[in-house]
Amino acid sequence: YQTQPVKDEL
Amino acid sequence: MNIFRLAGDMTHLASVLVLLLKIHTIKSCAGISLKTQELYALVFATRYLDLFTDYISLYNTLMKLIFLVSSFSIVWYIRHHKIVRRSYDKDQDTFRHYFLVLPCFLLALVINEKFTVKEIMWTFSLYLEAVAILPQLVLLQRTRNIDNLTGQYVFLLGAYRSLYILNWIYRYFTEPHYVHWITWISGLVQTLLYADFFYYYFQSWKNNVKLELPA
Repeated sequence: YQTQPVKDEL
Repeated sequence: MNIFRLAGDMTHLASVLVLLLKIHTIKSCAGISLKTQELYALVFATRYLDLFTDYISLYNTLMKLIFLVSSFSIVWYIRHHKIVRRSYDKDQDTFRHYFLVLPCFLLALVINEKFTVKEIMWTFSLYLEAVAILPQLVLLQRTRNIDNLTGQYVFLLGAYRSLYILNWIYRYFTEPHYVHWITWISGLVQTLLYADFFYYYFQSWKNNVKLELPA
């Protein structure tokens, strides 16, 4: 299952 | 982290520093829209809710803190600093920015990636950032003459999102499953809003004349 991509941008 | 993303963040940082420098050194906020600054403070407050919950990197945390502190201190300066506040022209800065907040929030309730508080606040901050520059652009149209620092501020602010678009294109081609339509579309709308300013900014730079926006 695809993990929710972490918000790595500003 | 790719070069476009880093360049974008540095450009964004530069825009905030230019503004803080202007306000702090000449103790004036002439030509600056308080409403845009308030919207930006709200954008950062709603976007960086994960500041203390999700640690991504020192760089990420540091930049979030810088943007939060600088945007709120700019609002404080314009509202409460005894000298700076006198140069704020509230009769010209009349854009009803609350009319931007509600539609962005409603849109975030409807169009989002996940219906959770954090995700909706994050999506709201994206939509709000796309339109946050409007009061400033309206003010520039009204006051017509633009002093250098204000022009540079708006230019850098627009340029940072353009660099982010290059970053999204780069990541789309290099990372599998990297698809964020909401981010991309709101970022594109934001950049397009600057398009006419960029045109006049470039014209004034090319002809080496003072930046004038047509009424």
